[in-house]
Amino acid sequence: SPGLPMVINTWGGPFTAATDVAYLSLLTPETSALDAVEIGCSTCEANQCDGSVGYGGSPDESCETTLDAMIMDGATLKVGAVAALRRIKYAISVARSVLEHTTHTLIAGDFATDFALSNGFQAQNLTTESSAASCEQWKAESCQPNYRINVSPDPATSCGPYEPVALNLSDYAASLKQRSKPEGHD
Amino acid sequence: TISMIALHESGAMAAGTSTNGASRKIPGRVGDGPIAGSGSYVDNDVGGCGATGDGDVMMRFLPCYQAVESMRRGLSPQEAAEDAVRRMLRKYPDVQSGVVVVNNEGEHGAAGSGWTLTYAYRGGAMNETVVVSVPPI
Repeated sequence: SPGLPMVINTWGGPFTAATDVAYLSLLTPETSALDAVEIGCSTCEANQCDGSVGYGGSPDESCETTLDAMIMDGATLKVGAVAALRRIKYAISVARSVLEHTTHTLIAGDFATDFALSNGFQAQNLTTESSAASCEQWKAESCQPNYRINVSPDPATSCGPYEPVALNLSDYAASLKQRSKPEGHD
Repeated sequence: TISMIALHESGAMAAGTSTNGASRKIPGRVGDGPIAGSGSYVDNDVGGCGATGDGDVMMRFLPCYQAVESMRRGLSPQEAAEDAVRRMLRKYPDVQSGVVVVNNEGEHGAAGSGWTLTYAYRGGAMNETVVVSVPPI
């Protein structure tokens, strides 16, 4: 242990700016552990870190970027979280608002956006030129690879729209196996 | 995904996760990031955990809840991280995963699978952040 205060987070490289900002914030007496986590994750959201955090990354099939975030207090085990948050850049801060201004744990989708707007956050387009271009290229390459299985047309060769097809009940487990999946991760 | 744990000088702890999820996901898909116990978890009495990886798989195992509870039962941060990853590997040998674990005294460890995980930390009187590279199990 390097001693307290301390900040630790997944990934190095572009993520260390978040580590530094969060750590330095803890040197100020009035900064709480929750503050430090929010400050650190917000830094990553603003910097987009390696592209897996914040706006303009990981577009979905419709080319839209949506954000997931949660924040947890180790004293009370209270959690605030947002999932599939649309059009709001600072997801961790919205999660903090869920923690501090509701007795809920998780708010999702368009309703999470409505909640954010009602808590003073601004709606913004989360798509960037880069994310739009990568999504268009994916579509031009027949939407390969993707996460669909057991649909028609064949998701291994074609874009949607898709319809479900009957599962092979004689080999049910095999029918649920994942095909090669897109690069990237949460 | 960034998943972060902060330890205040007072002993108070917090954890959080922020991510834009998986590329090319089906609209509406949510990964492990906002799920308590999966993307991160923390208990002042024990320690905290942050995770990254294939959220569709990881959220089925709540690896951070598992890791913190393993520490509560006496495992070290390193042992708890490895145990959480091995539980996923038993069912999903190809899963890309990473779990970073720290106890409430700042002792830390990590484990991953399918890639070389890295994590960053800074504490005490350190002048700069240190990055640790973790070979896959």
